[in-house]
Amino acid sequence: EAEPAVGGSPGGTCRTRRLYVSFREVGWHRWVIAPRGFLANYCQGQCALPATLSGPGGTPPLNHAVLRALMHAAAPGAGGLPCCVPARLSPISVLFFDNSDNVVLRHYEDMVVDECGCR
Amino acid sequence: ARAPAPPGPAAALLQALWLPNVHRGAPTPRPVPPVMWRLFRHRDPQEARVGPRRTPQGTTLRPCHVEELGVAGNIVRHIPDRGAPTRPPEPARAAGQCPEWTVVFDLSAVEPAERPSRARLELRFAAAEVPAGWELSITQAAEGEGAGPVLLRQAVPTLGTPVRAELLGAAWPRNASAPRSLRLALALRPRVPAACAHLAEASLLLVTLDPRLCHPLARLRR
Repeated sequence: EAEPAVGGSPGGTCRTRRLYVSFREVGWHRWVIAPRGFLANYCQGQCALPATLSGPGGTPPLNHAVLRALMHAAAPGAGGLPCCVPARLSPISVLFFDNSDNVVLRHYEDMVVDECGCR
Repeated sequence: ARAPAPPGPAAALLQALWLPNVHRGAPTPRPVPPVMWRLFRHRDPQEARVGPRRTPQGTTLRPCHVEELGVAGNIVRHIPDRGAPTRPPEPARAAGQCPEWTVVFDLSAVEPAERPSRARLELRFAAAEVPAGWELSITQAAEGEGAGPVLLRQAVPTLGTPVRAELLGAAWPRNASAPRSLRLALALRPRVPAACAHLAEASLLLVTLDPRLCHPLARLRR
């Protein structure tokens, strides 16, 4: 399940959008014990000014991203806008039966987007 | 030569998660050991709904580390004994004549790149209590050969709780990869003449660190 992308172009400001990955959907539900799925989320949106100068409590902007947004505002043809990408990520753990019927707990870093930022 | 067909999305995701890309369908149902549930709940922030990088108790989770067991690791396996699942009842014998059991653990799922950081043998016995306690001895056993060297001896005051023995550094060298299979001979002798115990269950809790899943950034954070 994903939050529908806004129209054809990445509309709205750069922010986290909901994306839920269901293990049942990919047919793993028989051997994945837990979780049933996880909120992976994704980033989408414009990185024009002032979004690039993210507000209080958001991810601190990278100077380079601000520079690019300024360049784009001054000369739209030069180099394009910064990209809206994951800026802070979280791990998940998966509990499952492996092919030898062992119960296995695997830990994966950087699987969930907590925050997006312009880079 | 024709290039291999690109994997479908599910196979690609399995590959990205370093999981065996062919899973043979429904596994043999068996209860999930409580220790594995506990480790999962302790580790998975989404399960505990408390946000990233914190445990339900509020402590910060270190990447590539199994807090509850206090070792580095990102894969924990609960491996059941593959020996003779049904043991013939052992005749009660005099002290010193108790039977030996052979337990076999299939470690073929552990990849060479994984570095073991903990290998805890867990044994459940059934027996009448013996105030003086027991002595457990663990020997390397090879198929069809006599007893190998004694790997460790351990005093067991009571059989009321699971008996645990740390095998890392005893059953195989601490810095070596896990063997593909581990075959052990166990003997549990009462310290004073008493009826022998019965081995009800044997399992191995193996913690490994797969550096390929441990991002440098995560390590830096640590």
